[in-house]
Amino acid sequence: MNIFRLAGDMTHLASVLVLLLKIHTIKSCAGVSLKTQELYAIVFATRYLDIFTSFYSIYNTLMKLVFLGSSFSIVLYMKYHKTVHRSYDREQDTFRHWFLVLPCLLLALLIHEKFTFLEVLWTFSLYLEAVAILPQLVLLQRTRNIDNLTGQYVFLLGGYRGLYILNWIYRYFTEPHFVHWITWISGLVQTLLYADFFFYYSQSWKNNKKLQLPA
Amino acid sequence: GSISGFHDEL
Repeated sequence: MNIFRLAGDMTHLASVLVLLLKIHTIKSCAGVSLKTQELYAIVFATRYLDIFTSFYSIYNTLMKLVFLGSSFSIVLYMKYHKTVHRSYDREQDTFRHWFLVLPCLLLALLIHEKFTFLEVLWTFSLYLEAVAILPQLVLLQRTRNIDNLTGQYVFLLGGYRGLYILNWIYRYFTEPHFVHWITWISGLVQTLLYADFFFYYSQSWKNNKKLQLPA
Repeated sequence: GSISGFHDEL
């Protein structure tokens, strides 16, 4: 464990907790893409299957349970909570996210480290996580205004990805044979997707105006 | 690193 990875995990934890708290306290999910949340639930469900078969550390297992629990409760809140589900912007959140699942599954069947059930699903979860934010970014572009909590959510997610890249660089130089091209490339693609959002987010902070994303 | 194929990162 290194400081970059710990900071990355904490930032990731903060992003899901910020979102869960927002939805729980103001009983609204305006501006949040259910599709992205569903994709994240699938990402965690397919990545943390090893929670039953192998134990790495208390921290590792605890964080997996927290990520699984928070992502599924966000989806359940948005779909079934009597008040929250009414604030879900169904007409705007129209990204065909199921079209993302199949290519990621096919790619995982083609490119993986080991051809085992758990490993292919783990690789699938990496590819899916790389594109899971797309429905949320599209929704932000559509609704054009970013209420600051949703913006914070995406900002924290981007921060977690950036810290993970630093973590990989650190591990590459400190652990002799730490080479994981699949993780690195899908992680890089994911981080690049946030890049333009970061640009507009920083612009809005600099000019202290409401974040307007280009159409 | 993947210790015995195990992924130690979240």
